[in-house]
Amino acid sequence: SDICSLPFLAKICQKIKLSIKNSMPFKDVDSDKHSVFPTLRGYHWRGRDCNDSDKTAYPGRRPDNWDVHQDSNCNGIWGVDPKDGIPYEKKFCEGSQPRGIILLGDSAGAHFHIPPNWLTASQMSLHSFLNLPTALTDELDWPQFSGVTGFLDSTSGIEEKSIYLRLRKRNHCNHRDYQNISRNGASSQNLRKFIESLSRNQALDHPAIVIYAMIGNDVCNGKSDPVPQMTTPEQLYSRVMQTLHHLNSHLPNGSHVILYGLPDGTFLWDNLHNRYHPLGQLNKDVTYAQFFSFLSCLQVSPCHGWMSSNKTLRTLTSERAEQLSNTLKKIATSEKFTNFHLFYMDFAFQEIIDEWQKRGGQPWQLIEPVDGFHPNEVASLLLADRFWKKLQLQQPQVLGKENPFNPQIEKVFGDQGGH
Amino acid sequence: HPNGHSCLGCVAVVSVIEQLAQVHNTSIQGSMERLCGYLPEKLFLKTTCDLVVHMFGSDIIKLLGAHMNADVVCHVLDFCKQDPGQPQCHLYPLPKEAWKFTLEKGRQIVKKSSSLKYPRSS
Repeated sequence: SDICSLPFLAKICQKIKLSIKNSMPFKDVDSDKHSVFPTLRGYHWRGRDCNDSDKTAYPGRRPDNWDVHQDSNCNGIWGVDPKDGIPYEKKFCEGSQPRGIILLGDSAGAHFHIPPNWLTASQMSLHSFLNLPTALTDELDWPQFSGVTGFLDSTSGIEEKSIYLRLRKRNHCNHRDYQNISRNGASSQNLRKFIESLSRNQALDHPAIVIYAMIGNDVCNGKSDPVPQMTTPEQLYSRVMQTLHHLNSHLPNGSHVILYGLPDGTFLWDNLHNRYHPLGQLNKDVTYAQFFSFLSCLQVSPCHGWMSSNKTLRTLTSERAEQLSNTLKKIATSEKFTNFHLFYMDFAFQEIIDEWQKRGGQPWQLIEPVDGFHPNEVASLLLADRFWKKLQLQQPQVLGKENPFNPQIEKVFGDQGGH
Repeated sequence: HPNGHSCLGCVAVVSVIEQLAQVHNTSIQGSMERLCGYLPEKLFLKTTCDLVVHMFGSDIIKLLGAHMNADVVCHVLDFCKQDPGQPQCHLYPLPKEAWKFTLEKGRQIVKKSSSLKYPRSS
């Protein structure tokens, strides 16, 4: 029954398991943590390698000798302008303060998504499962469409772009400098198991904007009594400080770290409980209340605390979430680090709901229909929009300046090699 | 629940099989073939589907044919199990007749089955 027990598959299975366990690219010939392969933690998750046989060439590094001979930072800009002999990287990027975007997140940040047409018989066709192999080898996450590091066009038609695409638009020298270091089930506690997969060389690379967004699993679990396992403010303080010290020893000077607060998840029950789940839409026989109850009974609920008919439990979960958000706020206002500035930002889902309703939408349309828990693509991109606007208003230096050479970069290098 | 995920998976798959038959007005056999036909060959997905149908298909046909829902089917096939002291987990409204009676009836139906004894967390 275990296909990996077949001798000729044992080696590849072992490699795949290691890749998933460490959140590192499965196919990475030069071991620089960047890949030319999409899934299995490849370029769907972090900037595509432009030379997978040279470990000194990878997205995010400062250019080697102004990239006269090769594109050492994979931003598609290299060579010398024949008109004046000046290297293009020097001409177009010097002084523009390029920077990368790195997300330390959970399934929401990785954009966990199960397409509803996988479960809806009336919509099912030969095309329904074409994306299943990609989804499975990306752990049912779709980071290439996520609100922080997404680089593919939105499937929901919403015009808002990811934070990465906005940084790229602001300064084309940021091309391909994104990393989605997220994992389903991630929390302040287990981040230490995969934070090593973050790729940044303090001496050689550009500064980065790091978003710490563990938005649920510190209060979410599937236990029949979820409270004992919830993270306490003291635990969170200690763990986040460990993470920040790790970042301070890895991030290039001039970086920025943003601690993202936790949401008030009572929104889920309030807006979904009496709506039909995709499995119940045909015969009108399964509501989200029943679905949540089934998940909790099996103890496989992603968040029993908020996905519960017990109002007291939902309220308690939100209270703990708020305490943890206040802890993050306290860290951001009282702790200082040499290599990065530290900020806090609320996960103000209500503002997203208000914006969506202004556009004629319904709150339930912001949640993944199959799991009834994760923010969907629309919500993620609206959150990215709000994040960007807040920073532009309050801390514009975090985003860097508009690069006046963007049009020339486009003229000379087109799409810079794409993604 | 040690086999919570396999129970959830089983109920979802059997629900889809049942609803495909309903939507396309076909037999359960036809619905299972249709579902496997929708799956790509990559990652052995279609092969795995055919294998699962080969192993469990005939019992699923009998049980759904006896108007049992996905909850009952997956308990009879042992993907869902109610351990002593654990609550009875079900997605759909409970059947009108007593759960234990329905379960026992289902077990009788498959008792004569040629299928293997179901490994617990298969």
